[in-house]
Amino acid sequence: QPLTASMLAAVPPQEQKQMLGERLFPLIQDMHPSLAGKITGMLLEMDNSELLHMLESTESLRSKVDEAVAVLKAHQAKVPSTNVG
Amino acid sequence: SNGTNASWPPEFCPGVPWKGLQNIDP
Repeated sequence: QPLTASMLAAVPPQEQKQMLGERLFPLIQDMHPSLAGKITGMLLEMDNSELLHMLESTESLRSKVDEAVAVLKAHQAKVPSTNVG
Repeated sequence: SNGTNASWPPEFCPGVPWKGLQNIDP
């Protein structure tokens, strides 16, 4: 059953993000299995209307995921942490 | 204070209540 704006409107904001995340996560996991949780977390900061659009359009999702991965990698490069490899 | 934000972004875990909204700084 596809997620719709009216379904989202019926629940509190926090729950809206949860519902969107549950739908987005498996799609993102297909593209980037190891980063899916982080990427989903980043995308959930966007507007719900954008997130709904991404659920409808794989192309849109893919481009946003690509952007998120680039931002994430740049961020990880700046933060000193355990660097393997 | 320590200005690094190493835990960003908040990680979404399926089945776990999302609390990312609480972490958003204005």
